[in-house]
Amino acid sequence: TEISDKLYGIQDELDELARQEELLDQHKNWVQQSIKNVTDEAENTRLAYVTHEDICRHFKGDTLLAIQAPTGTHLEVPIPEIGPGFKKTYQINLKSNSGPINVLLVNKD
Amino acid sequence: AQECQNLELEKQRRLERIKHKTQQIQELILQQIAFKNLVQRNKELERTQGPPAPNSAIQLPYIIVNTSKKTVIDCSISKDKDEYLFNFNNTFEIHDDIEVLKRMGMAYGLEKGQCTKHELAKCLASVPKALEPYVLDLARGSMAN
Amino acid sequence: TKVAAENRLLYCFDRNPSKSLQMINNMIRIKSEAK
Repeated sequence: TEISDKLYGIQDELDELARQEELLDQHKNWVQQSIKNVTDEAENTRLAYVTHEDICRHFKGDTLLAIQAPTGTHLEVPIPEIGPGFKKTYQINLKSNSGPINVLLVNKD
Repeated sequence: AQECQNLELEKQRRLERIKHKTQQIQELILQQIAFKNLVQRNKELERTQGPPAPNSAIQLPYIIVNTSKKTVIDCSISKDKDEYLFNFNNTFEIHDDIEVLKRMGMAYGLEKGQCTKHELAKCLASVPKALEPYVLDLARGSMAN
Repeated sequence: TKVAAENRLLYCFDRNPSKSLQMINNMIRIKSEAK
């Protein structure tokens, strides 16, 4: 009896969780649609920029590369080998199948 | 008893999925608030100072690679610029534009649960009413925790 | 040079969340500390 009571209890919880998950899926769609509405507005698209100063202010003292690439462009970072005899290098590969990639050195000074 | 165990596992899986989806929604809401705030800020700047000087601004979306000034970067580019190979002799970090907006404070510190009442009001006004509970959750520091 | 899939981390522009980049940053930091 104890286990069967527990069984019903868990089943009720699962039903409630299923309802919650459905609601979350709906909310996610709403947010994505809301973002799309905002970003699709031509004026908003034009005003969606940051200045070099903005970026330099928050990455003080670093060399900064800004990369703009078509949707779907792959950025790949091989996991460096460790151990004697392996050079200390880190790599980034960029590959686009739908147009050029723009890379800008932000803080030329 | 076996079925009980199976249902318990299913319950854990669902709870995990719900947690993940809630975080996704909160991340998307932060994106929307930060984007709207950036647009508003630039609108104000252009109204008072005019548009930014040529080549002094970067249009969204973009990502930033930052590395120490001492790092030597070797870069190979394919002819039609659709493939790049960078070799760094030191570590680097990569951040997307939303991370930069957060650092600029464009999400009012909501991602850290540190925004004032006035800023919270602005955040609530930036999202559809049905999504306000997520903003209030964020303001209570749910993402920071 | 081609690298085997399991020896690299990937990020896809406008498709992957910021978390993918955070994973890359964590991996680079851990590897540099290990070196």
